[in-house]
Amino acid sequence: GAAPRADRQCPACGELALDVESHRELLLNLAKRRILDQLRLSQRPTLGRPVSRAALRAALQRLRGPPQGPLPEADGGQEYDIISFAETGLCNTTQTRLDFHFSSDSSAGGLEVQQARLMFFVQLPPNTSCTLKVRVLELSPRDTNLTSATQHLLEVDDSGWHQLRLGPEAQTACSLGHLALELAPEGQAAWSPVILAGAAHRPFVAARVRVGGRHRVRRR
Amino acid sequence: GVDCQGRSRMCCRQEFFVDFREIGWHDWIIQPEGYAMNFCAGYCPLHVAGMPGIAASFHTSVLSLLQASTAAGSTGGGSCCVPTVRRPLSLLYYDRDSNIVKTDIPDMVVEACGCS
Repeated sequence: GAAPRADRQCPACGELALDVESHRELLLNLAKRRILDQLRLSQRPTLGRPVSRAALRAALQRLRGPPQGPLPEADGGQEYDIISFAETGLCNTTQTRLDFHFSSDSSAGGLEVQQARLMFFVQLPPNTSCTLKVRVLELSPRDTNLTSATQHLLEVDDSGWHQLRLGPEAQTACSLGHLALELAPEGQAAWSPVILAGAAHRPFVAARVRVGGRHRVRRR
Repeated sequence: GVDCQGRSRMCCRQEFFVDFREIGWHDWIIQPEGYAMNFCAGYCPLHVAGMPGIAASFHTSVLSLLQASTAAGSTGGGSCCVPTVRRPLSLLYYDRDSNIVKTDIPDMVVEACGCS
């Protein structure tokens, strides 16, 4: 076709390489746009609640643990690993309430949570153990919580980090953007285990999420 | 592939590094410190068309010239300088709920260029 106009030379098809310095602003904006588009973000996030370096380091160290088993085959879409730190709500002696928020920035295609596990730090008196009950709270439309039938029991026999693989109800709650959990000791323990929530021991959920994949139709 | 040097005219890879601190994104992108948004630019004469990088051997160039002259009548379109090797960009960042997100964005970094 006609030779492209000089001010719209496409550097790829045979013109002089772009003079980088005189186009710096253009290239920086292009890079920003490209990264935001690939992350399905309309603009860069403004951080609501800053995360302490100690919590970041502790979470990343925990995630380096053994891989969590094979994932369903990738059927397109972008995969993300998300660490969501708890907002600790009711923290009284017998119950601990943990709320996690998953922003649905990447609204295109919706979040498909493939795996989710809860990581939390328990302080126990020496030579004791307990059974912890973890309940997934179902949120009714008005966001008042109803305890659901879903609960997990977890044997805890020493202080330290513990993890619990969460089931489909919790994964669905993550996909919908808000997961609420309640931890309480099972039975009448003489004392109650303490779920730590300080900077370096903040409970978190680690989720493997896919966005924009073609949801497989399960054939019966 | 070949990296562009000075006023290079042939198809080459132009390096361009975006420092996240320079654009004020270092507060929400934890790792890496920047993004190598390299791109391809330069001439692609017909006799090097189809070369993976243009570091073609002399022999290949002669053969290609012969092909080009015998096919001179062909009305094929121009050959363009395009990426031939690309790799993903791994990002660790905060989302708007201050969750930490890790993802690998495929084909974001151009490693080599060549003539289509």
